Amino acid sequence: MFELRLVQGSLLKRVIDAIKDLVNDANFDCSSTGFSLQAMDSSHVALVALLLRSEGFEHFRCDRTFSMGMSIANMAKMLKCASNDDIITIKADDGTDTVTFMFESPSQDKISDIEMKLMDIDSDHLGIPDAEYDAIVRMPSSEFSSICSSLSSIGDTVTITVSKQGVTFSTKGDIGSGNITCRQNSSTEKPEEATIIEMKEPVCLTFALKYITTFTKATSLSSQVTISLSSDMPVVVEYKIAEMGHVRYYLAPKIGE
Amino acid sequence: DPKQGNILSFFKRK
Repeated sequence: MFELRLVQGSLLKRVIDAIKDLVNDANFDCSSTGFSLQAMDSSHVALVALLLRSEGFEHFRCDRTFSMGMSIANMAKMLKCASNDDIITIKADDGTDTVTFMFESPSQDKISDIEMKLMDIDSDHLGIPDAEYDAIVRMPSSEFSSICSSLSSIGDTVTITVSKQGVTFSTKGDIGSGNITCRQNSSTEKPEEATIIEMKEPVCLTFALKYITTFTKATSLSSQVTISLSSDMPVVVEYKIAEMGHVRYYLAPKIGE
Repeated sequence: DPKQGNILSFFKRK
């Protein structure tokens, strides 16, 4: 028996919106720890790791550890039946090949029961080593999204350079080039507007903008984004989900000439 | 042009 209840149902809608353009199908891992997922995009360039801890749910019951294979696109279609202020309950029984979503309006005057077919998905978990990063940038997620969107209209790649001067996002395309530098700004009264740069070593890495732009679909989940960089390693772009967990995206860099 | 890396060359299957 697996059952979880999330009063803030819009959170699940936003989580699925944040991964649906990157991942087609995925196994959701259910355990007493929570509801989690690790999945790569079809070209194995990016990986997304989602964690929603059991403590963050109003009700969470998971009698045994198991995985539910779901099409993310189909899940997004099912979640379209939920209003933003609905309470969402997800239920699955042992040995069945369906999952049930129940959407309740806050005043309990409308209840939707949606059943979705599960899938058999063959997927391996990847071991992500705990790493010390050369540089960690924390900045407003809306700012990061806007920078990625602006640079996307000029070029296909973004080079992220962290130095004493700050963090620079640069691109080059047929029509020209652009670079945007953000300096550390921790003096703001609003912590969500701060830009904080922790640098052990200067770092410069190039990434495909089409993936980074997809990651910014998670912007509504968190006011801040954390970008962790090390030379010749995948970047980690993390959006924390308050009191629940996180969505982390890993993207392999472009290498060599 | 630089080549796109693959995530599987950094993180191994468990």
